[in-house]
Amino acid sequence: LTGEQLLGSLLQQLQLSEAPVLDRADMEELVIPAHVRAQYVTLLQRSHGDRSRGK
Amino acid sequence: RFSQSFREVAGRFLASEASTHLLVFGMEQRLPPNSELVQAVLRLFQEPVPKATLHRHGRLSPRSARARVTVEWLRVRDDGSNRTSLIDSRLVSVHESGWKVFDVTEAVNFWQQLSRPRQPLLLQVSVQREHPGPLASGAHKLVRFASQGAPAGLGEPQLELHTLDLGDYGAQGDCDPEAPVTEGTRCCRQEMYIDLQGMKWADNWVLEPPGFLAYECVGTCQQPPEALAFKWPFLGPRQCIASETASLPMIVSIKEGGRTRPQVVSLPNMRVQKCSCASDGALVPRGLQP
Repeated sequence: LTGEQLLGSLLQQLQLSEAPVLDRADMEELVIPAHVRAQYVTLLQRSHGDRSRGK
Repeated sequence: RFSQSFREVAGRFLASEASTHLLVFGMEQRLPPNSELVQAVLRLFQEPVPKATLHRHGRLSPRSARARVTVEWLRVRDDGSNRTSLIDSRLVSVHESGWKVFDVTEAVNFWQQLSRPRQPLLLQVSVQREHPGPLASGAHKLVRFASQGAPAGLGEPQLELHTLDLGDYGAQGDCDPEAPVTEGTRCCRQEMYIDLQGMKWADNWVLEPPGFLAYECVGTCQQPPEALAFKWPFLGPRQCIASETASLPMIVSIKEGGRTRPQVVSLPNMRVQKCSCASDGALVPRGLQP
């Protein structure tokens, strides 16, 4: 897995053509709400449990 | 019927007059533990048609002297209902006799997915007309396969299971972190850390995680003996590949209407869970449907 592949998958998932350029100022004010963090943790736990079966 | 674009098409039900046989194979302990099924072959002995019988059926042209033999896997569900899955189908000629071979690998793959205790492997063999319809030949009535209890066991149905011992031909789990990977390293899963903080495109965009263990499959796989490669030329060399993967959740910042907000996304197949040796061209087992 390379950084480019990861970027490609992320762009595809978000239906973007290129990575957005975000200001540091915007980010400094950004707080991750509890429900978003909870959703992330749930997915993280599920991804450790579930395995997708390839070839 | 109600559209001008389509003409009404009438259908007719044509009875296939199939003769059906159920083959039952007790499979428990037939497949060695820690082995990989390469191919399962069903061998049925087609009995010769007596000349007098052929004569009674009149002259059958080579095309009309064929019947379709279909093998289906039969599963009895917990509620007692049956479900069949098409496994293999081929045409046989009534003028021939001898062993007919069917690839039933998929049926055994399905059977392996059943919860224990597993029912026996049930294969339903049906012999049908090659083409349905009133003008079709009756060749299918002449096709007979030897059944269990044939004189001196000659021509009894056989199931051949070809397996590879994964102790020799499989992967070895996780790599030894102390040992460097060389050409001789047996297929294993190696730690590989993806550092997102070190990637410029991820700056201010990817909020979580800062990095993750992706793992990669490294090393080589032992190749089957040449005799097997000759037997199954459709199988490519065995390669060390990611056989099980997991998704990677992320929190990214999204800019919408001048505002930035965090969003959760999940990227599929980003982390390797298991590495295996697999032959290119090998059957990818289908998941068992309910």
